[in-house]
Amino acid sequence: EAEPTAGGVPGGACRARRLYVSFREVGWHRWVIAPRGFLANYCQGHCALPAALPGPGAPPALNHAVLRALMHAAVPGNGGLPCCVPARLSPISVLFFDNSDNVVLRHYEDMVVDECGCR
Amino acid sequence: ASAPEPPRPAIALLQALGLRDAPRGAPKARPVPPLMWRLFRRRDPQEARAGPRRKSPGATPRPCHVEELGVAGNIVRHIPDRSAPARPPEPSSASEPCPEQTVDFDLSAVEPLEHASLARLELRFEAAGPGVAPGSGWELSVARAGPGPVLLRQEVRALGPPVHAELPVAAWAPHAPTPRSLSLVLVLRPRAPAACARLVEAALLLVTLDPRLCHPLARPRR
Repeated sequence: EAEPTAGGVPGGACRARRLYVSFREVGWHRWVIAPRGFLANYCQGHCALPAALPGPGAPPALNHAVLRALMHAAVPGNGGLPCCVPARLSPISVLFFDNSDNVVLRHYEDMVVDECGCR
Repeated sequence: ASAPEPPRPAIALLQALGLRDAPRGAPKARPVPPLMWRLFRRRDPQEARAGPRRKSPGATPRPCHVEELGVAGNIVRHIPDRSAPARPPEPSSASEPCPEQTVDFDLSAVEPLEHASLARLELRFEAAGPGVAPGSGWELSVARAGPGPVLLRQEVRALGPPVHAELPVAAWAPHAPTPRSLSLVLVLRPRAPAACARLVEAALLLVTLDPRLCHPLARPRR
């Protein structure tokens, strides 16, 4: 399940959008014990000024991203805008049965987008 | 030359998660051990965020470390004993040693690159007959099947409750790769003359670290 965007065009400034990955949808619900799925989210939105500048509490913008946004504002079209990408990620754990009848708990880093930024 | 067929997205995702192939599915009669549930609930940030015991926002678990067990690792396996249960015969007299009981663990699921950081036996014994509990307890000794030294000796105060016996990793898996199977011989000796006890449950809790899924710790922000 993903947060709908208006008419397929990414709406608004760069930010995290909701994306829920359901293990049942992926067909893993028979061997994954928990969780049933997880909020992976994704980044989408434009990075023109002022969006390229961080909001309150957001990670600091890269100077280079601000520079590109400024360049694009001055001379649109060459070099393009910065990209909206994950800026802060967090891990998940998955509990499952493997093919040797073991109960396994695996920990995966960088699986959930908590924050997006212009880079 | 024809290039290998690109993996289908589901297989690619499995590989990204460090899994060789999709497991067949839950074994019919295997409950999930409570310890594994507890470790999962403590470990999964989304579970922790959603759970009633909401942790303080700053307390994300250290990457590649199993807090509750206090060792490095990002994979915890609860491996059942696959040897056939055997009923130890009663020794003819209390002075004879109790017979050995063997356990056998299939470690073939452990990848060559994984380093073992903890191997803990989860055992449960029961009295072989009525009125056998010696007040002075028991001594458990564990060795690998075949020739070789005793890996550990440990006191067991009472039968019934689970007995945890930690195998020294350096003794059985000094370096990767971990052996594909592990056969152990257990002897539970009563300290005072009494009938022998029977092993009724055995599992191995194995913690390993897969360096491929472990990012170096993030540098502190300047």
